[in-house]
Amino acid sequence: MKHPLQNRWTLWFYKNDKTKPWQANLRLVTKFDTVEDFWALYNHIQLASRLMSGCDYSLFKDGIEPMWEDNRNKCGGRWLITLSKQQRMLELDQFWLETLLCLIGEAFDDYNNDVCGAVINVRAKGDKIAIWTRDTENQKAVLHIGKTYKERLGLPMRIVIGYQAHADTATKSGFGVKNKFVV
Amino acid sequence: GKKRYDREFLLGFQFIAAST
Repeated sequence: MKHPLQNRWTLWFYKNDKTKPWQANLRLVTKFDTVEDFWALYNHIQLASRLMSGCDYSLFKDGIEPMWEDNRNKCGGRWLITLSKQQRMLELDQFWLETLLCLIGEAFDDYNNDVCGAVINVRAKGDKIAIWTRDTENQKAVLHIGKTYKERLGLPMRIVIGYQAHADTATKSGFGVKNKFVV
Repeated sequence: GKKRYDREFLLGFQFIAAST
């Protein structure tokens, strides 16, 4: 008897091939809806720290595609964790696993429904991990998710993490995107 | 009911899953 999760989740893998459009590089790996099947998958795939630069993993609720354009993402945003190069060895895998456990374990109390998924970007210039939520206007939900997430990652008070609207990320880039919330 | 699992509970299954 396996332990059912509240949601069915889909793991996606993105591998950068500059000759192809973005969406052609995105692959659905598998779906799962039990604790046991999550671990069978997690134990089978590469750790994020061992992926080639330019690759992403995304874990989203079933039916939500890991892109801004999806109906359930387009009004939303993300709590973004940016990591230094040094953190890849020490913290990247640990932070990503903690992110996954927050998602599948439904760690956000009354606001789990606001969570769409999470993305990890492995990049030479610095890795990123983010939890995506569905509506930037749901301030209580966004802030609760951010505070809980920061606690679960064990980030100290002095570290500030920011929440950015996808609509802003899509039109601006890099440091031009301003935080809608911080915790 | 809602199925919520804390991290220790989830972590407890990592290697049980691998051995089955």
